Amino acid sequence: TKNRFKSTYSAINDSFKEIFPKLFGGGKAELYLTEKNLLDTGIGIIAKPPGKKIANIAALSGGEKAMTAVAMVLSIFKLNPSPFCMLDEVDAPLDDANVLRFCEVIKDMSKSVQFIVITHNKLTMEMTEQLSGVTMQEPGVSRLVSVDIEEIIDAA
Amino acid sequence: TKNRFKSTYSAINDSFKEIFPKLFGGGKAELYLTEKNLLDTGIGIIAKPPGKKIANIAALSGGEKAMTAVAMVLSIFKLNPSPFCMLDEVDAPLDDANVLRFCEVIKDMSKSVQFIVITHNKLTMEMTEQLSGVTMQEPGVSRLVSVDIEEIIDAA
Amino acid sequence: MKLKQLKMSGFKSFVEPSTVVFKSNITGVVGPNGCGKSNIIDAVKWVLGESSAKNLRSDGIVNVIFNGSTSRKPAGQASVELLFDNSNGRLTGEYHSYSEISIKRVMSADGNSTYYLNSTKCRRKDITDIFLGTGLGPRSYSIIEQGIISKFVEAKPEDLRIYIEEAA
Amino acid sequence: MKLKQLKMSGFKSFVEPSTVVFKSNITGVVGPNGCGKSNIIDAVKWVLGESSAKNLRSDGIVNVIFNGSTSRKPAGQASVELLFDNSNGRLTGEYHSYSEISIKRVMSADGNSTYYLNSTKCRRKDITDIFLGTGLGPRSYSIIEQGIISKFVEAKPEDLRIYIEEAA
Ligand SMILES: Nc1ncnc2c1ncn2[C@@H]1O[C@H](COP(=O)(O)OP(=O)(O)OP(=O)(O)O)[C@@H](O)[C@H]1O
Ligand SMILES: Nc1ncnc2c1ncn2[C@@H]1O[C@H](COP(=O)(O)OP(=O)(O)OP(=O)(O)O)[C@@H](O)[C@H]1O
Ligand SMILES: [Mg+2]
Ligand SMILES: [Mg+2]
Repeated sequence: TKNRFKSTYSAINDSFKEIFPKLFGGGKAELYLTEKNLLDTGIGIIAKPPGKKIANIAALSGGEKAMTAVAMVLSIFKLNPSPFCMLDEVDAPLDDANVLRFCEVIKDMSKSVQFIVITHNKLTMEMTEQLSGVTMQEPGVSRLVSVDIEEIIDAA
Repeated sequence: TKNRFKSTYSAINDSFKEIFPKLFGGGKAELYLTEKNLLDTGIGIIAKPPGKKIANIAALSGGEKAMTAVAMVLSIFKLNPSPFCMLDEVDAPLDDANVLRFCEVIKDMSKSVQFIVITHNKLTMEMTEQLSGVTMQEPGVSRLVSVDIEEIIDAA
Repeated sequence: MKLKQLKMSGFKSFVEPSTVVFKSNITGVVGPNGCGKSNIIDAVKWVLGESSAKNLRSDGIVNVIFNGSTSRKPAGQASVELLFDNSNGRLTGEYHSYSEISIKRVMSADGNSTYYLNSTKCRRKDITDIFLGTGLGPRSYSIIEQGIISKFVEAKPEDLRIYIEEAA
Repeated sequence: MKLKQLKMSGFKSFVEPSTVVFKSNITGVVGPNGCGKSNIIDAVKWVLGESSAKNLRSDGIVNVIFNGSTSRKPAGQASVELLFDNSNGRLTGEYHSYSEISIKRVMSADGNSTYYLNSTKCRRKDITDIFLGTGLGPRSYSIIEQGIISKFVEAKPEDLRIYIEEAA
């Protein structure tokens, strides 16, 4: 199981090193092992947003943390892709520039993975290929409606 | 101290009952005491968004929870107003309709309280009377710049 | 293997039979606060076998059944079905040759759940077994609930290790 | 009592002397992710006497001092000042008659902090005492950090009680 862990860890680390700069438009990040002994070791994260010194994860901002976490999730996903990936408002803390890069990365991975993204962000809505609306016209009762993306953007 | 607790509790509860429907555009909410004995009791929250049955707080949605929490904070604030109130991206989980009601309530209270609101939401930016921009043109170094609200809205 | 449809009825706020059709590779789900978007995620976790009420944001496992509104009575049962297209034969094992896979869970007000695999009754374990190795499950990293994304990077190193091992 | 200005220098990413002037009753603070907005909230909590590094999102109390960038060396000290307009005499006690109140905290690389009240050295307790009864303090309900708003409603009843008692 030691070798299995080692190969899983390094595969995820390779994806993480690749996806992080795509999400941040630069910078670098990687995982590291906290102990020499593979059986006991924990896994830490080093992240360096573009132009900044290497930061302890706790010092990152709200948006930087969310983007780093998305990079982690997508790296695990690349190793062992499940039939679909569901993301519930992960773009909430992001500014427009980061939302656009997030969308780029999702669009790129959607060639081999099916994404279902819950969002209130109009930029993310525009990236999707299909929108499914949920309404509660009748109080307490959810219904599904088809949504025309132009409608949403104009109503903004 | 028993009487002090009782009067604090009921003052906050009165404000909470008033602010919640303003934020939600209807519905009702209140606090309740979990025990008869004033010295040991905890405080619970009952919230009923408009048109819904009374919900256990845990069943509320992300946006409903944030709005209920804002109502709580502002109720405590009314009892014992401090010189200013700082809110860091509390509008992140809200849809446009809730952001607009949130802004109404903040604007209303700003007659007697000074608010400092950190946000990425353009509707909230438009509600403010003054915008203070923070940039990091030089990597790792924050600077303050004056911001023209039209600039932000147009750039969106 | 592609997700084609999600059918819900009597599950949380989806009291009426409702079907989400996934026609493309990126589907956005939109709507006002409290309208039922995150309930869709709960429905998917539930049909995949989630047994903890807390992980379904509910105060009791039976409470995922529609508990009524100002104008409707509570429902008698909850039912959720996921329909997959397996024409590329991605699933291994006995279901390899099926071109369509449907998993369904129905729960009555007494709390008893019945699971179905392509309309045949089966055990919960049969459902979780199908997806073994594909990374899908009620608590899998491929379903990110609302508000928890940053926990991934705030986890302690020994917890992050467990997380990554599960994924392998 | 109104907040008029916040001055920072050498505090976190605000290495250059920076002043936020509060001209109105609703000030919006905007800017891209990671530019330093939440650091402003940390600066206010710090000058009000916050002593826990964890509550300042820092891995050590000395680490609130600017720790350098790709082109600058770390700073030698951090300094934050809050300037209040007290012309309405809201503050009770000995400072009742002052029309302007300034509180300042300076910390050097050895971790020692010095507090000033209207440019006169004072103790941390003098700062916390001024605001007693006004609801303001480093952990007061009037400063809501990023991402924690919903914790207010998720708290257990006995914790919510403690919260409300502190506010009284
Ligand atoms: N068993 C149930 N029966 C009926 N309604 C329920 C049940 N469980 C939860 N709900 C309702 O579902 C609503 C929450 O829906 P959900 O969390 O999916 O909202 P959302 O669309 O994700 O909103 P947001 O954008 O704020 O996150 C609550 O208002 C709650 O009353
Ligand atoms: N002591 C320090 N010296 C220099 N920079 C620091 C220090 N402490 C934190 N920082 C930097 O400050 C940045 C975080 O700033 P902050 O959390 O204020 O961002 P923000 O504007 O709130 O972003 P978001 O919109 O994502 O919440 C981090 O990138 C971190 O590198
Ligand atoms: Mg939700
Ligand atoms: Mg922030």
